[in-house]
Amino acid sequence: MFEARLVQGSLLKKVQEALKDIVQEASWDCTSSGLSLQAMDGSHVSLVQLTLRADGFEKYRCDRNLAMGINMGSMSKILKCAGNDDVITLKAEDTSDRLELMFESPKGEKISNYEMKLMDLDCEQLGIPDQEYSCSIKMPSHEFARICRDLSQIGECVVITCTKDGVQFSAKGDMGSGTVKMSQNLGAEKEDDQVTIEMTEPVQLTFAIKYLNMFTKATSLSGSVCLSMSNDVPLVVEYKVEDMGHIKYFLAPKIED
Amino acid sequence: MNKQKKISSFFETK
Repeated sequence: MFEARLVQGSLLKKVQEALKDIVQEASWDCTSSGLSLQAMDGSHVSLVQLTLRADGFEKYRCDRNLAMGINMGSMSKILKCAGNDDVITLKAEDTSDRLELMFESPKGEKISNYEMKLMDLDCEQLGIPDQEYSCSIKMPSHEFARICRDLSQIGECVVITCTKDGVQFSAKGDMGSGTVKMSQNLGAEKEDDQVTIEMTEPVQLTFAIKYLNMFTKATSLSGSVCLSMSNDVPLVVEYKVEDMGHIKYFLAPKIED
Repeated sequence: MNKQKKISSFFETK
């Protein structure tokens, strides 16, 4: 039996919004330690990894490890039926091919029950090594979203350059070019408004902006975002999910032939 | 010309 009750159901709605444009089908892995998911986009250029720890749920029970194959479009449709203030409970029997979703309004006067068919998925899982990065940049998530949106009007690629002076995002296209530079700003009143840069060596990498724009669907989950980069390896874009977990997006760079 | 790498070329299959 698997059962997970989340009082702040809006978190699950936001997580789903952050995943659905990148991933069409994914295996949600349920273990006693929590829920996790790893999936690549259709072109295998990016990968998303979600962790929601068991202790972040008000109630969590998982007697046997389960891999729930979920069509993300269906999951989105059903989660849209939940109100933002609803408590969401997920339930599945060990051998069932269905996931039950229950939405309770805050005062308990309305309870909605949905059932979603699960799929048999044979997903390739990649081992993500724990590694140190040459640069880690923490910045307000809305600023990152804005930069990606703005520069995507200029060109298809963004060059991210991180030095001790700051981080620079630049794009070039037929109509011209654009550059946005963010400098370290430790004086901001709110922690989410701070820009912090930790660097051991400078990094410059080129990425397809369309993927970064898809990652920014997670903006509403967290006030800040962390970008981790080393030369010639995938960029990591991480959003915290309150104090219960994270969404990490990995994006393969474009590298000169 | 920059070539788009695949993410799977950086991580090993489990």
